[in-house]
Amino acid sequence: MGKIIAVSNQKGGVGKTTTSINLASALASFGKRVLLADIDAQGNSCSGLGMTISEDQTSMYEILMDEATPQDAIISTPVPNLDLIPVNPHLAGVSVELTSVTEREFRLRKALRPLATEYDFIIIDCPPALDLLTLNGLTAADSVLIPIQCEYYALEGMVKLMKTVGLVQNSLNPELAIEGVLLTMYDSRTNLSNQVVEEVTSYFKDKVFQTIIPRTVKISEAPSHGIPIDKYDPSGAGARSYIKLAEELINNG
Amino acid sequence: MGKIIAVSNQKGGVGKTTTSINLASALASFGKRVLLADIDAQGNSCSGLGMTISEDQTSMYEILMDEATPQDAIISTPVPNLDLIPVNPHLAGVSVELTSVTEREFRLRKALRPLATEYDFIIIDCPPALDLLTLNGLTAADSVLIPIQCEYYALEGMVKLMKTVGLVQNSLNPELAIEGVLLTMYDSRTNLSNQVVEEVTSYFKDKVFQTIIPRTVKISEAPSHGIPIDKYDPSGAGARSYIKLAEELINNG
Ligand SMILES: Nc1ncnc2c1ncn2[C@@H]1O[C@H](COP(=O)(O)OP(=O)(O)OP(=O)(O)O)[C@@H](O)[C@H]1O
Ligand SMILES: Nc1ncnc2c1ncn2[C@@H]1O[C@H](COP(=O)(O)OP(=O)(O)OP(=O)(O)O)[C@@H](O)[C@H]1O
Ligand SMILES: [Mg+2]
Ligand SMILES: [Mg+2]
Repeated sequence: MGKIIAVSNQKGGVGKTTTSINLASALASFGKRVLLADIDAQGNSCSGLGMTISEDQTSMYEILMDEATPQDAIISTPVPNLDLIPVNPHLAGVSVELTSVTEREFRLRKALRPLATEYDFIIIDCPPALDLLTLNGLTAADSVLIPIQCEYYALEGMVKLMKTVGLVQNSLNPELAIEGVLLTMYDSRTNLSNQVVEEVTSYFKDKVFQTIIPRTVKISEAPSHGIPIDKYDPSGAGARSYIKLAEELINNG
Repeated sequence: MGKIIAVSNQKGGVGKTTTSINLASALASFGKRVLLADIDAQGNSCSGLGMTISEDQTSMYEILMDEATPQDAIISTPVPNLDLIPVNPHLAGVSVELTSVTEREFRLRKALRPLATEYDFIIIDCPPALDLLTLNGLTAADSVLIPIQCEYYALEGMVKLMKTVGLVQNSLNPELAIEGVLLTMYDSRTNLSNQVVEEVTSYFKDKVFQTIIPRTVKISEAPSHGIPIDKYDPSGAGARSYIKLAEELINNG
């Protein structure tokens, strides 16, 4: 059975999409069959892979509204072994449209669970909010991967995020585990980065991935070419760090 | 009458909070009376000013729920001429709690408009979402200031943001103007930064502030000391850029 991992942190701009795309691509390069499910209405996972989604393309919106099956929406990407469920702008309205629907938090879980036989990994890119879409992601997942930027505000949000994860574990998804905490945009030259690494490691202990993702210009450039970092700059520090993360994840089992 | 400016962009991590705090502080340093209203449940505007908010402190939540007046919630900050309406975690639940309430988008406007006689500027720090809280911010405001990070994904969200601003102008707040588009985290050494500046300037033309905020380590360090950049590193490039932005804003009238 494949593993479903939600990439989530309500703090904005911490590297959720960057991690979703580059981890998915690195896992695929090891021959794993990977599905990237984007549940952020911004749809950055799609554009970061160079995919432009037409208005009539079936997307995550139709799946959550029970108007289509995942099979209708899944598209292949230029990356071998990597498929994608795209987003269209209507997704922004889902929270309101499903307001009084029972079990609205389970829609994504119902859609993705059957796919776990066809993929080794399903990666869910969550929006920067603790909203219905993120709850769907945490409810569908076996585990949650938490990117934390090596910056001051990133620490602040941790307590709130852990509270939400706890709430989901107590009700919607008792099996939800913590896959790990990933330090991103690490700049070894700044005190701030090193302080954050120390604080996060002492707070999360063995839950912190050994792999730390450095801040590199190549990582920030790759999406403008629509290519994951391990294909865009294969020998660079950015690609090596996401490959190492994929190895760590595969070894964690 | 004081001017109410919403700082908004649904893309995460583009510098909304950093701009809200540092612009507010720079305006205050010119002798303007400034109120910083935080409507992001993360509450980064409070912690970036070194303020810890106790559980029983009246906050934005009680104002939006009609349980308190702004006067009950306003607190002074260590920065002369700068007051703050703080946030408490309950704010995250407001969208759900006000689901079927009429005129729920006007709650902040009703609360802040009367204060425009006491302050020269009211700055609203919005969350990374196009949700009820952001709609309250855009409905309360005279104008919207849009921070855009000099990175690839930042361009993507512009079309969606302008659509939302248009919707608000057509219904909730016909007076809403665009105060300006602010380029943030500019790194002159990267092609990406320069490409984004070119694209944003050709898309928004004279709506782009002349001031561009550079990416500096000091700006990212300042919040961990709870001090705005113009007090933390007064002679640095970061402080100078926010002072210049304040001047531009005051001259725009
Ligand atoms: N390791 C890195 N080095 C350099 N730039 C990075 C790195 N990781 C992410 N970035 C850049 O930082 C910005 C924020 O990253 P990203 O969009 O992946 O974060 P996010 O958490 O998905 O944001 P949102 O909260 O809006 O969904 C992007 O412009 C991205 O290209
Ligand atoms: N000009 C700058 N130079 C260096 N770092 C910056 C700059 N502006 C912002 N930052 C840092 O980038 C991160 C994101 O900024 P900030 O939190 O202000 O963005 P935001 O848009 O408010 O995020 P959110 O979407 O979560 O509300 C923070 O860690 C901040 O310290
Ligand atoms: Mg993202
Ligand atoms: Mg913010």
